[in-house]
Amino acid sequence: MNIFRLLGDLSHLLAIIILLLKIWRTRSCAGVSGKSQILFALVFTTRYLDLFTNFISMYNSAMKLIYLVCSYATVFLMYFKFKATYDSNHDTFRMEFLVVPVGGLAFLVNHDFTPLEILWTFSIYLEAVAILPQLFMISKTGEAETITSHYLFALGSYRALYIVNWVFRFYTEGFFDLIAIVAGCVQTILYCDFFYLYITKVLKGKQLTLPA
Amino acid sequence: YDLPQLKDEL
Repeated sequence: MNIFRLLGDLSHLLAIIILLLKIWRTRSCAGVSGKSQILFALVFTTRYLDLFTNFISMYNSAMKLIYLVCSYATVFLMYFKFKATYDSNHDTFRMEFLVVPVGGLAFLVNHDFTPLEILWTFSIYLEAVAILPQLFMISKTGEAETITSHYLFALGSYRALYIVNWVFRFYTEGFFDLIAIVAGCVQTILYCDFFYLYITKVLKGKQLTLPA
Repeated sequence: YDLPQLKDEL
């Protein structure tokens, strides 16, 4: 474990908590893409199948459990408890356009052709594009609530910090996982224009609005 | 390159 990965995990945890609290306290999921949340729940489910078979550390197991519980709780709140506030008209990105190609790629490009490894690879590729429905929804509505932009900033920062972690691990341990690195770079690049808007607008106290 | 070790990252 290194400081970059720890900060990355905490940023990820912060993002998940911010979103869950936003929905729970405002009792509304306006402006949030339920499809992205479903994809994130799928990412954690396919990635953490080794939760009970492969003990790394208390930290590792606890974080996996927290991510799984929070992601399913968010999906539950969005599609059941606060369903009336879910903006399905603007959350129209076709998830199958992501899941099918990612599923195919996971079969073709992986480290080891075993079920657990292919599912892990699938979760890595899927996580890289899982935010697209959310970014697409913001581009359609042309704006995002400030709390949602904080959520996205924390979520985007997490994988950017992981990239620094991978550079650090390469030089200190000689460890690198090309699949995770390439997917992590794609994932972070997808946030770039949002990062620009966040830093130039939200940090100046303005509303995050996309140029129509 | 060497196969990635145990999946110790989240």
